Amino acid sequence: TSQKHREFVGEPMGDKPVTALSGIGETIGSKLKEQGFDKAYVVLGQFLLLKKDPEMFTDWLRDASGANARQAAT
Amino acid sequence: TSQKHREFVGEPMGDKPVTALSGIGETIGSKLKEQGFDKAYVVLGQFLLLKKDPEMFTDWLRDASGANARQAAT
Amino acid sequence: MASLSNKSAEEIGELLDEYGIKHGPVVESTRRLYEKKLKEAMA
Repeated sequence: TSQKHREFVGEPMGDKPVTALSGIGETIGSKLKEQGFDKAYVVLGQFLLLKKDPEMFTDWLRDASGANARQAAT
Repeated sequence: TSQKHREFVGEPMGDKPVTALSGIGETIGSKLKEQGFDKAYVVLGQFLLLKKDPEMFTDWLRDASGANARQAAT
Repeated sequence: MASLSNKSAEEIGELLDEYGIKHGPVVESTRRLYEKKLKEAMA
């Protein structure tokens, strides 16, 4: 996993911005922020709501932010 | 806090049913399950999506399950 | 005003901002609550 991901999982999520999530760069991050997903914990909320289903979550992320398959999967 | 709550926070949420949440009895639990909130982590997801806003979350819980103010606040 | 349920999530979000209602993303599981909050604010 990327350094970014290790940093992220290494400490409590707290109030980190959505761009702290591995695979979420500025472009995707800004699209998510527009829709209210400004913090990492809000994206986690959506993941939980989707019953932690990776495929559902990836689909949602692509719809919500135009992320491509690889980024979404990360 | 209630014994139920202590048990709940004392260990990882994992796959616990929604009724494991303090203040959620069978009646409220079944209404939440009908709407897909069958696991405690899904309700947590909703709390995060509501930006951890206690008032919004309480309102949502009352709407979703008919819980009264006290139960929802718990 | 066209009923809220016809509006897009984005439009609902803009209305919530307009009425000063603190909110998170307008998604399937939060939309009904936010529409209710808006109706209360508009009443």
